[in-house]
Formats: sequence, structure tokens, C-alpha cells
Amino acid sequence: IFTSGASLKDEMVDELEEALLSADVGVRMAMEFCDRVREDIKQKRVKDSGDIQQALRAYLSTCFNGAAKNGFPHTSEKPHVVLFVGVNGAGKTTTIGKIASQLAAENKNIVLAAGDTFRAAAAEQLEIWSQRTNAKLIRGEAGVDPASVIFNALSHAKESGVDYVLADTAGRLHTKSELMDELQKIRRVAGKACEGAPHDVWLVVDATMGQNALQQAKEFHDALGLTGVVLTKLDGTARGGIVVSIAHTLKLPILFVGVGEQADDLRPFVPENFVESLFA
Amino acid sequence: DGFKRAKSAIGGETALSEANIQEAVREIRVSLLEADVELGVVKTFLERVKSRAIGELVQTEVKHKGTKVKRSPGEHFVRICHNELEKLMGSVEEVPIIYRRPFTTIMLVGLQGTGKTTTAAKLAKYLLNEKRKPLLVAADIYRPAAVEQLQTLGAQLNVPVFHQPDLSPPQLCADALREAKKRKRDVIIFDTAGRLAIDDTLMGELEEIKERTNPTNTFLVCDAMAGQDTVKSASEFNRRIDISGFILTKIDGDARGGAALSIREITKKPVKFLGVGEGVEALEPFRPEGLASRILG
Ligand SMILES: Nc1nc2c(ncn2[C@@H]2O[C@H](COP(=O)(O)OP(=O)(O)OP(=O)(O)O)[C@@H](O)[C@H]2O)c(=O)[nH]1
Ligand SMILES: Nc1nc2c(ncn2[C@@H]2O[C@H](COP(=O)(O)OP(=O)(O)OP(=O)(O)O)[C@@H](O)[C@H]2O)c(=O)[nH]1
Ligand SMILES: [Mg+2]
Ligand SMILES: [Mg+2]
Repeated sequence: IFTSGASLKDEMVDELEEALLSADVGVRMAMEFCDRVREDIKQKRVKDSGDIQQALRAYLSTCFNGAAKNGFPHTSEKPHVVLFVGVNGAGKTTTIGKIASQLAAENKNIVLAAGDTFRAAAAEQLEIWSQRTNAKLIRGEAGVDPASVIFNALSHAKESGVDYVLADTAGRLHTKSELMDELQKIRRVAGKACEGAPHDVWLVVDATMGQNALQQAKEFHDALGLTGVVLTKLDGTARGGIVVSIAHTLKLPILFVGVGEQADDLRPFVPENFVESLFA
Repeated sequence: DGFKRAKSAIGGETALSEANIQEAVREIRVSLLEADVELGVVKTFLERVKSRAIGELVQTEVKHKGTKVKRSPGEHFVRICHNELEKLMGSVEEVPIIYRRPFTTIMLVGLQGTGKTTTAAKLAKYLLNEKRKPLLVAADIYRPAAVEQLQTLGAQLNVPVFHQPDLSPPQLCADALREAKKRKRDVIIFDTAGRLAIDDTLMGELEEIKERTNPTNTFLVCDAMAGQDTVKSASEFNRRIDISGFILTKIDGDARGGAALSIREITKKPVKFLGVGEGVEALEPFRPEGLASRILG
């Protein structure tokens, strides 16, 4: 009878730990936070079971404090250049389409750079998005050096008073060093074409990804210096908990979430709502 | 029993017990979770292996490359886990593609971006090597330039790609059977649009394709980097269209691939192929040994 209160709280922590693990929150991180709550319970810092979830929520929310940036960067640079990177199939090209659509609605002048010169019909896919959003597309022949497409797109954007350049790149696994080198070259060439470019480098992460996403983010961050993350496919059942570790470890802002395949399926990332969804 | 254990300990033997493998069980649990094995699957897998292992007599010293080395109960348990994992992942003689006369059909399904279109081309290449005459069917009418993507890949391989504008995917797939007969192709590969398992309309579309074409093979194409959720979507795809097996793509990365164990455990369906790169030759028939060690990590 005396221990039943304690074991009920322990059970609650166990259940919440399982919820976090099922949401793809980093394994060590989920266990560490739950151990902290178990300690809080022992030290009577957590009084009743209602406080348990609140304590965990608070720990998780601190992971998003490292970078306060949110929403689209409103910028004085012209053009403001955003480079989109990430592993194969994460949703980079579609995300560019969605952002172009948002910026077009704000009457911004946009250029899309078809920096994926490798994958079959990659430029054609981006071309359809440029038609849907009235953005200008700069592309090259299949197989040309992607850096040259980026260079052309930025040169054109500078001359034509364009507000934003959204640059697509081919999907790549972070384990392929020659492909990571290619991205670094794209980055350097962007800076040559337009001083300060790329002003933003955003990693596109698929919400269905598991623990490997943290390693991906680290490698892309080491190679390029990421400035933000977009989390896609949150309209499915996966909860994308890996961004907790990404935000916490790399101090990167999670800027947007993708919630579908159409142009307006993009929302700003709201940490409170996101943390709540992990317990669902 | 205690005497039997003590006696066998003197003889260089010991019995595996709940106590002496507890630490190993804990470590394997964390390792499997970090490998993206689904939480429930980790539990049932470890329970099963424990119940099989506990009470088993093991050698405290073993010969390893000619010298005697100590092997703790925990280390023995890890070995047993590894063997169980390999057994679970399925046998090598699993024939990757079931062929049928007058033609074989392969339907590729899965979540968005898992590698279906690329895998369709890889399968066409594999079939060419097997002296078959594949026909690719571009049945994704939604994604921008999906048809062009498959047509580009088909052209590179000199494999015909069937597509007609203004047809629904089920109609396209049904018409493809006639096309195959006309062009004397003997294997037809349906590339379908990526979709959420919870999208009732699009899952209904797959059911309709299945109903009208009765595919010999239905492969769920899954990303090796997928996390905990993959079991939910895989079992839903399996429930609605009864997959014959799955293809794990992007295994050329460093994701541990635990999703494969989860899907195998829950659906009981085998892994047929592994996607090991972006090129059309980057497809291998599945072998369980490599994956088992990778998942256990
Ligand atoms: N449900 C859903 N699907 C999405 C979302 N974002 C992208 N997709 C889909 O995911 C698939 C892959 O998207 P792409 O934009 O081609 O991904 P990518 O990163 O550019 O792919 P690669 O260039 O091949 O590496 C497409 O079918 C998209 O429609 C999202 O937020 N929700
Ligand atoms: N590294 C690697 N990349 C792969 C593999 N299989 C596919 N890809 C890449 O993954 C990305 C997505 O491939 P797609 O074939 O477009 O995927 P999909 O499932 O058809 O996508 P949707 O039709 O939008 O659902 C592309 O960049 C492919 O080159 C693989 O085995 N290894
Ligand atoms: Mg793309
Ligand atoms: Mg496709």
C-alpha cells in the first residue's frame, strides 16, 4: 500500500519512455531524460503523476531553446540564397516547391536552381514546381557539374534583382565522401557567384527516419554548416522525434514541417505542439 | 539443480541464468533500439531468445583460433541472439522473384521517397540479366515528372516503359497486361505512387490494381533508415494488399536497418532484395548474415 504510489509513478515514467522511443526520440536521450524524472520523483521534486509528463515536457522543450529562429528569414541581402540538402528521397525538391509557393504569394521574385543534375528527371520535377509557382527555373543539361548550375542561377539572380534563390541539390548519403565534397564545392562556388551565399543551408529530414538521422545531420553540419532543418512527411504516422536530438546536439532551429505533397502543405514548426505530439 | 550447476562450473561449464545474462540483455536492448528495431519487436525477440537460452549449459572457455579464450555467459547470450536473428531474417534459398506463364507481374508499393521508381529500373536490369524481357509501367500519375523519371531510366536500359495519359493507375496497369502480350514482354513491373498507409483512398487504389491484375509479386519498398513507425505502415500495407516480400533500399548508408527485423517479425514476409546504391545495377538478392550482424551492431 505504501509503495503503490511510487510504483504508479514509475509505471508512468516507463510508459512515457516507451512513447518517446516509439516516436524516434534518440534512445540515449529518451532514457537520460526519463532517468532524470525518476530522480526528480525520488527527490520529491515531482509530487504527483500530473507533474511527471510536465517534467518530461520541460526537458524536451529545452532542446529547442538553442536556436530561437523561426519562420522564413526576412533578409536584406538580395538575392537571399537558400541551399537545400539532405539524403535521398527526404523531400527537398517538394519542399522547395512549397516554399516557392509561399514566397510567390508574398509577391517575392524567386529563382529555382536545378542543382540536382544527377537523378533521372530531377530538373523536370523542379520545372513543374517553377511553373506552378511562377518562379524562374535555371537548369543545366543532365550530368553537368551542379556547381555550374548554381553559379548561373546566382549570377542571373544578382543581375535581375531577384529576392530569393532556392537551390536544389541531389539527394546523397552522408557516408559518401565524394558526394559530400561535391556539396562543399557547390557551397564555395555559390559564395564566388554572390557574396555571402549561401545565406542559409537547410537540411531536409524525413519524419519517418530513425536514429541514423542524427548522424546524417552531424555529417551535413560538419561539411557545410547548416542553418536550419525542415521536417517532412509529418502528415503520416511517424512523429519525427529525431529532430529533438538534432536540435539539442547541433543547436539548429527546426523551421518548417511538411504535412503533405501539395504546394500549401508547409507549416511553421511550433516546439510546444511538437513536444505534445511525441506523447500521443 | 544447484549441485548440477556447481558440478558443471568445475568442469568449465555453466548454465545461462536470468542473473548472469541480465547485463547483456540490457545492452542488447539498447543496441536493438538504436538500430531502429521496433519497441514491441525488441521485447518479444529478447523474451523469446531468453526463454530459449536460460538453462542452457555453455563452456566458460572456448577455443578461438587455436587459443583458449574466456567466454562469459553474457557473451554466449549475444552469440545466441545473433543466431536467432539470422534465423529470423530468413533463409538464403528464398527465391527472390516468383515467375509465372505467360507473364510475371511485379507490383512495387510503399511510402513516399523510399526508392520505388529507382528500384523498378533496377529490377528491370536484374531481369535482363536473367534473360527475361521486362516491361516497365509508369503508374504514378501524381508526382511531378514521375513518368519522365521512369521513362528516362527505361531508355537508359533499353527497356520499354508503358504509360498513357488520362488513365487511372488501375486502368494503366490493366492495359499494361495487353501491352505486354502485344510486345511479347514476359515480366511486367508496376511502379506506383508513394502513399501513406493511412490514406484510405490511395490504399484503395492499390487494392484495385491488385484486383484487376492479380500480380505474382507485390513488393513493399522500404527505406533502410526508417525508424519505429515503419512497422505500422508495413503491417497496414500487408493487411490491405498482402505483400509477398519487401525490398530494403539505401542500405549503402550506415543506418543499422533494424526496420527489416521489425517488418519481418510482424508481417512474417521475407526480404527479397537490397538496394545498395543509386545506379541501376545496385540491387542484390537478399542474404541474411550481413544484415543480422549490422542490426546487432
Ligand atoms: N506525405 C508527404 N509526402 C511528402 C512530403 N514532402 C515530400 N513528400 C513526397 O516525398 C517524395 C519525395 O520527395 P522529393 O521532393 O522528390 O524528395 P527529394 O529529397 O528531392 O528526393 P531526391 O532528390 O531523389 O533525393 C515525393 O513523393 C513527395 O511528394 C510531405 O511533407 N508529406
Ligand atoms: N543511396 C541510395 N539511394 C537510393 C537507393 N534507392 C533509391 N535511391 C534514391 O532515393 C531517392 C528516391 O528514389 P525514388 O525512386 O524517386 O523513390 P520513390 O519511392 O519512387 O519516390 P516516390 O515515387 O516519390 O514515392 C532517389 O534519389 C534515388 O536515387 C539505394 O538503394 N541507395
Ligand atoms: Mg530532389
Ligand atoms: Mg516514384
